[in-house]
Amino acid sequence: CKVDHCTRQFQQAAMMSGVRRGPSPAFCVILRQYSDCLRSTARSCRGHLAYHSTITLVQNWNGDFNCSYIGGGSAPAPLPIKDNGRFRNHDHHSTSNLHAAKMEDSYSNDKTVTSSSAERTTSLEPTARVYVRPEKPLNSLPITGTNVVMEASPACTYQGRPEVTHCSFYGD
Amino acid sequence: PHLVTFNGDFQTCKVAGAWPLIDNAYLAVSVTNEAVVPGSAATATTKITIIIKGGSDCAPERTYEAAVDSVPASFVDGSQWGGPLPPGSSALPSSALEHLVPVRIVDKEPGRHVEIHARHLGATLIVRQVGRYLTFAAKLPRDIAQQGAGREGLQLCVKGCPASERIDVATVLLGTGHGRHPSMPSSGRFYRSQTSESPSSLVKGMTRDAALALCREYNLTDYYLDSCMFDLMTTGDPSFSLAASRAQSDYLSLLPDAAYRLANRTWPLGASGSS
Repeated sequence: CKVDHCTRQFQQAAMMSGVRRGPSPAFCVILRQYSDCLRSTARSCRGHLAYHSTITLVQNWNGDFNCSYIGGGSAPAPLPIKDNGRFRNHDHHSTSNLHAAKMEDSYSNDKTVTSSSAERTTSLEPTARVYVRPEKPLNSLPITGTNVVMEASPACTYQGRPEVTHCSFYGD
Repeated sequence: PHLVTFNGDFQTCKVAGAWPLIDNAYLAVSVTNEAVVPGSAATATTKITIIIKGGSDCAPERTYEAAVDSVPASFVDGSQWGGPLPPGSSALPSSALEHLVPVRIVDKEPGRHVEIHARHLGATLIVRQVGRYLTFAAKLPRDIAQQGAGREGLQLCVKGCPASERIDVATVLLGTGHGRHPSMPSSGRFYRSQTSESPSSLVKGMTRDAALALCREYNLTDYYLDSCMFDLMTTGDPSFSLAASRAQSDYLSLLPDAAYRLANRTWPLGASGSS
């Protein structure tokens, strides 16, 4: 599994071009190369934790920074996320459902469990969304080995009305 | 204690003993209050119990208990977080895991200040020990907070204190005596202290001017200024000014538009300068 090799390539390319992470064509191009590299080693990375986490991360960045629309080559195939019994594509421009389905295979056990638990929750709808803390500088990408940082659990986030209220009890 | 309800009512209550602040299908918070000065109706909180109710894959049952000089940074079962882990994260270090689960405790100041985050409820709960007593603050989505509002039963945060338990802060601050609650001290009266080292010593409530000077040091405004003065004039214990300051800062940090809800009043009720 060459996930570390792909990550090093990505970091070097980012550092040499001086591009910052964000919705820019230059970053999308580098992200696209990174995604291609990861895909090329997919077969040997079946079940490799860091690989699967990295793939998810790259796809989320692709979505966060709209690389499918900004350009930088065609977008990496999105991972369909099962939501309430329906497959919902993260990105409407998926290149091939079959390819995505294959990728789906490599995750399906985890995601399905989460989603099905979503199906069982009451009115509080969890989301199946993973995203990263944006302020991390590019050169300290938390992608290698066990050093993966994910920001929010894909399930169990309050989805009701955002209006909040406060109660406090203090003093004598 | 001073209560700010979910509806934004500011009340001062006796409520000696154990009382429920929040009690709905998702969350239960109860407090135990003891008289701060014998002979006075004023009480303060010495114990807080919080139960995050289970019932779904997302919501692990967790119970938290805090008492004076015992504000742990863990639930009663010793855990500091709970709930399902996101797929593929089990290999992460525990310090990273805590950020990913629905329920977790954050130790803000060991033994003094903890925050409990229940992401599946959108809730943040704050427990502090200030001086010899505890304080509590909560931020909840309105539809969670109002859940069960129509039901029978007490929920001080939802319905406020029963009328029989309310104390009129103005009678103390105005010091008019007229309509003053018989057990309320006018400024400068003496009470036998339970909180000082030598129980036999007498507590002298602060005078209005001394209380105002101390409360002003914390830039308190509006009701928080009144409650601070009430506490200092009742007990003479300066730590209550810090408690009011912490309560105001929690209010400002937990509610996005809190600053607009507080009047920028820097004179207490009834003071000549409060034009």
